[in-house]
Amino acid sequence: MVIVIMNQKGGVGKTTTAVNLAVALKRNYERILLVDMDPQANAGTHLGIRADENNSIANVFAGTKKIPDIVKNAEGIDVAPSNISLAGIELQIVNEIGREMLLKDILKEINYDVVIIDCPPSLGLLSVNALTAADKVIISVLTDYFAREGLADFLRTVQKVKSTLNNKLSILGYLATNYDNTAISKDALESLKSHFEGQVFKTVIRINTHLKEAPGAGKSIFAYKKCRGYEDYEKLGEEVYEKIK
Amino acid sequence: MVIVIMNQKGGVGKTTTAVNLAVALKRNYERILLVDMDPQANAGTHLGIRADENNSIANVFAGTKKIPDIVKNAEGIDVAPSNISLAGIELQIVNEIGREMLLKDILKEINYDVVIIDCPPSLGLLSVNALTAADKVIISVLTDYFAREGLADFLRTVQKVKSTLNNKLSILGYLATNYDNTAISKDALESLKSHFEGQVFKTVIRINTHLKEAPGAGKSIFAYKKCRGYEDYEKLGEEVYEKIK
Ligand SMILES: Nc1ncnc2c1ncn2[C@@H]1O[C@H](COP(=O)(O)OP(=O)(O)OP(=O)(O)O)[C@@H](O)[C@H]1O
Ligand SMILES: Nc1ncnc2c1ncn2[C@@H]1O[C@H](COP(=O)(O)OP(=O)(O)OP(=O)(O)O)[C@@H](O)[C@H]1O
Ligand SMILES: [Mg+2]
Ligand SMILES: [Mg+2]
Repeated sequence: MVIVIMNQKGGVGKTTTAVNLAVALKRNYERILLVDMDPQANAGTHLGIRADENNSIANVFAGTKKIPDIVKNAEGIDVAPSNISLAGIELQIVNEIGREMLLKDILKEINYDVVIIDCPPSLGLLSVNALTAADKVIISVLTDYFAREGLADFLRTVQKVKSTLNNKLSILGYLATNYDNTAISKDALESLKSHFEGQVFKTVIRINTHLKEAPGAGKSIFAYKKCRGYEDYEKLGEEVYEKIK
Repeated sequence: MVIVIMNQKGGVGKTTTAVNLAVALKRNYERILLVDMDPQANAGTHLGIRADENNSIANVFAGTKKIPDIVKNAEGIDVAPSNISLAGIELQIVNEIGREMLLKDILKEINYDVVIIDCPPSLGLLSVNALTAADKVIISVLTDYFAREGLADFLRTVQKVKSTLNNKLSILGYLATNYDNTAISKDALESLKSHFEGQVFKTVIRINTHLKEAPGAGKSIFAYKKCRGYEDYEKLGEEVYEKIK
């Protein structure tokens, strides 16, 4: 089961969700892989993992390494880290035949119960590769004024990928993040629920400073501190498990 | 004077800074243009401006319109709005000769005292076009654990543009945003100041819910409410004016 965490809007909690959901699912699954498809490489950094020049997902795309060569382990999950050279890969593959299927082929060779993919804030070829390789998509949505901005464009891209490259792709749900009980947050959540009826996760990730601090300690929220963020991502893990089992 | 607001990290306050700084500079300059180079088009939306299919910056890149045809006015500044078709333009221009100079040539034909350019969260061709057209760069940095992540990659890109495409390009400063007095924010600000000595703006943009609400009203912070965000961006406007006059 391959789950992609996406939204081309920046800073909406994609990496925070990818890392903490991957660790939360460890309660129900044996083998979990977190793949970082963002050249900013925040998913790896969040768990204290930095890939050197020759051991990142970019090298796997370049064909010089395989996933098992580059994988590192943290808190019981495997992590395929990225680094900035992945941005170079995106420009290089523009004219390659089958350029959207590269990640799908890479993941065919490995065997995990669940693969979680963190994406960059864009709808470029790296994100399209992730959608083509995916079974499910979780859309991380910041509960602010811009919350629903761009979701129509995002859905058009998902539809295009589904109809031409990957017909098994479907939306697992919309996840509201950074919820802070203000009028703007409440409006954003309400408008999300009314526009995407039945597709919004019951679990809402509340704003919580410890979620911001955990990456500084190189840990998921579960290894960092028992707090609102820990409860919310634990609940999300359960809700996702119920939907995919 | 062309100023670009950049950082490939998402959600760090680029659009909030671009919009509020453009309006703040109205106090010292007559003619100000805000150009939205992000296909998410948040800069326009922030001021209640949405470009239709035929009247966005994408049409100017496609050569079917000029800047004066698409410009709208809000709070005394001109805005060249974007829309999602700009993402298509980025893929189309990949093989064009002089693909990095397109925006520079577009801005040659118009006459403003200050042009502010909002960028997408990436270092792709749209951002490179903005750097090539720019005199100065302001780097918006969220004061969290990831604050300095990616800045080395960003600086490499700036150096490359400066040495091959635009030798007048220089850094105006690093702007700390979403500062909230927690240990993580303080650490981030201290580490920014020690790494980029003398290049960090004295003005720090504090976290302020009204900055989140203003886009919902289609207004800059100056037209929305007198508050911390108003004071901070007013101060930034003065500091930027002192540096560029
Ligand atoms: N629920 C939350 N409460 C408080 N802070 C949060 C929460 N979720 C995320 N953050 C913080 O917000 C910032 C952005 O989050 P994150 O990096 O996960 O977003 P992203 O969508 O992955 O960003 P990008 O678009 O750059 O990849 C980080 O500092 C993170 O720690
Ligand atoms: N100082 C602040 N206090 C509170 N909220 C803020 C502040 N600055 C920005 N925000 C909010 O944070 C969110 C992200 O800000 P913004 O859209 O300006 O970032 P960005 O860097 O332009 O994002 P992207 O990478 O997607 O273009 C928005 O909801 C915005 O209102
Ligand atoms: Mg991220
Ligand atoms: Mg923006």
